Amino acid sequence: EPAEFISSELYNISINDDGNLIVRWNKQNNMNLVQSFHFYEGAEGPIVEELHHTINEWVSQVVRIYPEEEHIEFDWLVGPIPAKDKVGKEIVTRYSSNLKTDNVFYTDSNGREMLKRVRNYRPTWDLELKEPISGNYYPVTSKISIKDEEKQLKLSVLNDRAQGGSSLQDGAVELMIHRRLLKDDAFGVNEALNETAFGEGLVARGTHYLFGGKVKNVDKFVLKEKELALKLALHPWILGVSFDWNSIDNMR
Amino acid sequence: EHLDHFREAMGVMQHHDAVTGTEKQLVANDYARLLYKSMSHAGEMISEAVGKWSGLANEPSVKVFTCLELNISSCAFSEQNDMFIVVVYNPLSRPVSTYVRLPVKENSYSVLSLNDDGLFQDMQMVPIPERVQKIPGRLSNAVNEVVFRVENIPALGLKFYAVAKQSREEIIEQS
Repeated sequence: EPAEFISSELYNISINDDGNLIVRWNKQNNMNLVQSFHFYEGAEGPIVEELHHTINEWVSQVVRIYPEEEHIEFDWLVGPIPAKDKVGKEIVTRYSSNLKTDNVFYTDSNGREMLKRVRNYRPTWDLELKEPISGNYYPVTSKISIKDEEKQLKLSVLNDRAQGGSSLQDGAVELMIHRRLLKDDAFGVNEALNETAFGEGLVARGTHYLFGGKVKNVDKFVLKEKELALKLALHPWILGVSFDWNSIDNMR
Repeated sequence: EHLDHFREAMGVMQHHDAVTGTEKQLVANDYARLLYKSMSHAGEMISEAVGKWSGLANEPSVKVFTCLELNISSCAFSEQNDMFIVVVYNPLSRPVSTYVRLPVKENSYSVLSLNDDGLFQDMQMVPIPERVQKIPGRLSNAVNEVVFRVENIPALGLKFYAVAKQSREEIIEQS
């Protein structure tokens, strides 16, 4: 029996040996909860500041800011997605802001111009969506944006690979970063999207750049975004050179 | 001849399933195999090009390595060598600045720019998150990354940096 515990007709709350708080529902034997504190590791320095953010056993990210860059870098890591519960999962990361966007968002067209998307709407017919989430998803090859026309604020997420994306609530954008499905969706491939490696679900790691702010000069803002998108899509190559040197001076 | 592998792979990748990723799993695996093979062949071309640009083309011991697993903070080359040169190539047609992250095993490294006077470069050691270190199949012992900024790489050009598993003070003392 734990030394420290409190209880009522409904709950029994105690602290286990690991120092975590356990809540048990007295009337539902199969329901309990653990409340615990965690910390995020941070790293600060002259070149980069980063925060290591763990969400659960299979989702985490590193958030980075650089003093000489205007964007925030999200280095996400997802997987192996558990499938023991027999539930297929599509993992999205959502950036929710306070911008008023009136159902409108923009996605790029294969890295070319930005196309206006309106939630639950198609320009040439009256739309009745049977699948309100996937029906509002669009391909995002390099960028998804939202704008607050009144405040003249813009928020963009740039991705390093093609992903599905949407804005399902005003002010929010989301991108699907990984998925593990256990059944075929019956749209033609005739197999479930369930990739495995080393006997487990696949682990995916990738990058998003979050860039936003006041649009004072549209041309300048768009140019900056374009440069950033190109830098992410066509990142400089890093190569190593080996040579018979034995000292730094020789190397110089 | 080496470039032909890439040409052929890019020819196959024009298929609409390859462009959109709607191919079957076995086909996706085959596309990955084709691209990987093409990239390995391209390594020799890159090696020749870097040799030419650096003026070391006639040195038989010069070898260029590509790190295809930098996305999971893994690079056998930077992990296994105590002293090496890093070449940063800009594939864009205008200058860019970027950050280089090199996975390493130890805690103390120095970076020198070989583009001007061999000056010490500002750099930072950053830990690799534990979850990244535990990615299934990741064959790497790197626990840290050396991070430094590369300013203004010329359009379609290169910049060279030396990385050593020695502190700045140790290098100065030796020199």
